[in-house]
Amino acid sequence: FAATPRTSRNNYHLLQAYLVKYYTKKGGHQIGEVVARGSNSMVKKIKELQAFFGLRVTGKLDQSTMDVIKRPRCGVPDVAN
Amino acid sequence: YRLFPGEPKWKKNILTYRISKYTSSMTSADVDKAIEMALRAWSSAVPLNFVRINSGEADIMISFETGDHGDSYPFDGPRGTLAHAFAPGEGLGGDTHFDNAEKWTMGKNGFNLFTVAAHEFGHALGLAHSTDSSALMYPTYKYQNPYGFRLPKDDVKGIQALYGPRKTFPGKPTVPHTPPHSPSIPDLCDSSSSFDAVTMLGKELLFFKDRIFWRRQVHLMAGIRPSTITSSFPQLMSNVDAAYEVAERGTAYFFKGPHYWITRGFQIQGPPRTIYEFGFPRYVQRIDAAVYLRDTQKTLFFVGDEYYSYDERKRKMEKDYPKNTEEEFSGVNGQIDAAVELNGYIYFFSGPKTYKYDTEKEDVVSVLKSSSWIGC
Repeated sequence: FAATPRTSRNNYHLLQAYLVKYYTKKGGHQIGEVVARGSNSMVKKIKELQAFFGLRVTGKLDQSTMDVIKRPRCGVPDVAN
Repeated sequence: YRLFPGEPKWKKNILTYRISKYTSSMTSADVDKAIEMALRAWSSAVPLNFVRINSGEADIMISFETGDHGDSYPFDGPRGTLAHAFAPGEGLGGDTHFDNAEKWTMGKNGFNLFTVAAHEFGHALGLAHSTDSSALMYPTYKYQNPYGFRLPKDDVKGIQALYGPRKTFPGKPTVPHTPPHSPSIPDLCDSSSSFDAVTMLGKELLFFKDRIFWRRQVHLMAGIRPSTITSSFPQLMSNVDAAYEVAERGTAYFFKGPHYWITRGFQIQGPPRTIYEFGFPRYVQRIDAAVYLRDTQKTLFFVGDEYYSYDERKRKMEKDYPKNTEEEFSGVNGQIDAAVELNGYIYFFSGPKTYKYDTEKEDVVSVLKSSSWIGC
């Protein structure tokens, strides 16, 4: 995905916000559970997003994934709470 | 299609909705219309009925909100998130919010409210996002033409997995859910339609059609005037499917979907009850017509092309029913929309015709124009 560093950064932030909003379960964790945060969990969520929208599952931020992220949509998470 | 975890669904068939906050980008009338059409997209597939209320807490509270609006799911300004809705349940359950920062329209210039509302009501009824890109429940926006909209197969499968299919009868289509204010008066003089229900109530005959009913003295044609159902029976709120009166008890019964209400005169007595108390099988979701026969003290209930007989003395459904209506009532053709007994005759309303049936001769003795009852 050829892009300037700045665009890449913006896209990354967009993706991060998107994954938090639509691919993160709210309040689903029991007290004491350790939740992994960081790149691995993000890759997992990107894969989940790509699988949901029928995209090629790469776990990477590519153009088709960005296209999906920029579409107007419903605010209900795709991973149901 | 996908359901929410735990598969939450509504445990009742009549759901109330209320639009508590409007948007400035559309007229209120257009919002009402888009919402009503969006609800109808679902009620045409499953045995759910939506009734609008204008005050108090409805099952589905609808509002246009901006930014953080107190439900932990803030809106984000133009584009991005357009709306969200909560799965069935108490409190926030079923509630549907639209981002007021969007430009909402009835057409394509902006976001089509019908399209988004229909999607959101899928959530409010228990559907999660579908991975099928042709489904209404796919999460990203795709314009849908409100006129002639048909629920995609995936969504029909999903919603029927929760509520089962809607049983439809030929000649009695799904009742339109028009807003309660300023209802249009059906032009019965110039149409081929019939009445939804007809009953005696005291010394008057009542004729129901959509949200309107006409009152007339049995032997007088003068002074027949339409009025809204809500003005006399606020609890019924809109159309009724069937009605009958047991004059000896001074009690009348009004049916709407799987529920009925008891009245004494025009006073409704208590909350609605379910028609299954009469002994109907569960697959019966609504009654088309009902008539009480004074001599036998039995009430006939017409459902599709069959009828049931209910013994009012024993308060029990009779055995060996349902029976085929056309086979048992010689000369009566077509589905029965309404029925009433008058001067020893049963009048069967079927479309634009009323059959005057003589119970002794066991035959139709004349056929009238249905609209003639209200002076046409």
